[in-house]
Parts: sequence; C-alpha cells; structure tokens
Amino acid sequence: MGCASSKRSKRTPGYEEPTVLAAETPFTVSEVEALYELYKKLSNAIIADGLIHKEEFQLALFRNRNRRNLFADRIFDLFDVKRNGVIEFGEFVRSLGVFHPNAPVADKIAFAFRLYDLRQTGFIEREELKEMVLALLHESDLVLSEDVVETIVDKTFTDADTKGDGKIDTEEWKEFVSKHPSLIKNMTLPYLKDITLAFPSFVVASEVEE
Amino acid sequence: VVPATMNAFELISTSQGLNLSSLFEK
Repeated sequence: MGCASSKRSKRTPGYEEPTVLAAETPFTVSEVEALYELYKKLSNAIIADGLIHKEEFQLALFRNRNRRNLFADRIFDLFDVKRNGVIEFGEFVRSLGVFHPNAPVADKIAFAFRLYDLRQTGFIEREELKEMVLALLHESDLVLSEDVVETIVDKTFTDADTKGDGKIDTEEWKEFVSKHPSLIKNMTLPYLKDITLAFPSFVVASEVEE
Repeated sequence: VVPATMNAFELISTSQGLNLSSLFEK
C-alpha cells in the first residue's frame, strides 16, 4: 500500500484500511478499494472534503441535491453511525455490507426494522407506519382517501402486531418478514456481488491486485 | 391504483429513497 494509502488517510477523516474493512464485511480487499473510488466521487460531488453530506447523498440517489425523502433520510441516518452529520468511508462500507447478497438475512431484517423505527423507540408504531405510507403516497403523487389509507395501515399493523400490544417489536418483525420475504428486497444490491466486474472503471483506479 | 388489501410495508418498499442501486449507476 505504501505512501498512497497513508497520504489518503491523512486527508480523509474516517478513512479505514481496505484490509480492515474487508475483514469485517462481505467485501474483498479489492472490492473495498473499488468502493473507495465510488466513495471519492460521491463525497466530493458538492463539498470536496472526502465526506458524504446529506445533499451529496440526495444527489447520488435522485440526481437532485435538494430532493428530500423520508426514507433516504433514514438510510443516511443509519449509515451515519457516529451521528456527526456525514457518512465516512468506514461507515459507508460497513453499512453497504448489509446490502451485500452474501450478508446474513438476519442483518438485513434488523437493518430494515431500524429503518422503519422512525423515532428509534425499539418498536415500529402504528403512527410511524401511517407516516411512512403517507410519505410514499406523496413521493409517488398517489392520492388515496383517508379511509383507504387507514384500512391499509390497520390491516398490515394487525397482521404484524401478533401480540396485540399496539407496537411491532423485533420478534414480531422477524416473523412478519418470514411470511413476506419480499419486504426486504431492497436490502440486497446485486451490484455489490463482484462489484469490480459490475464497474470495471472503478477497478482501473484501485490499487490492490487480488 | 393501490388496493386496500396491500401490505403497507410492501407499498413503502417501492420508495426511490430505499433503492440504493442508483448509487452505482453511471
């Protein structure tokens, strides 16, 4: 690795060595190196400081730096493990690791639960589910009557809240996902399997030969 | 058209904000 990697770590706070990240995630060292090329693009798109700010995340997702989205905000907050308002390279790779096709399904189910637990109470509450449905309808320019929205939320909530205590806990969520596995389809990114093949252009700039 | 019997989480999972594959598209 030599001076290039140490030069990189001086310039970019939160940078971690590919070997360390590869040891803790489903990625290989060269895949982490390839992810670093992607990370460099994203983290310098608006503010050239080597850190992904929310506007840069929005730009990458929507091609629009100002587009707000409840779910993208939640993803950003979960990626921002240190809660310092930016996504660092180590956080980026570790969080993306959950989306790897080889990542344990249990990790994907747990991540989705934290995603939907908007107020981080350790439960998914009915009001949160309704808030997310309304956010989706708004995002998709779909208009539904209040009754239909309530019916959709009620039916899903009753199905999931098997203990009937008015909130969905992690156990109930695991059970619910096992009945409806498509609910976590977003939690797997096929791109991440052999990312160096999917994006050869990334490999050109990556250092490590596997 | 959204059927009233639809699973709310299924509906939510269609959000573009949850589709990270666009991070990887050129």
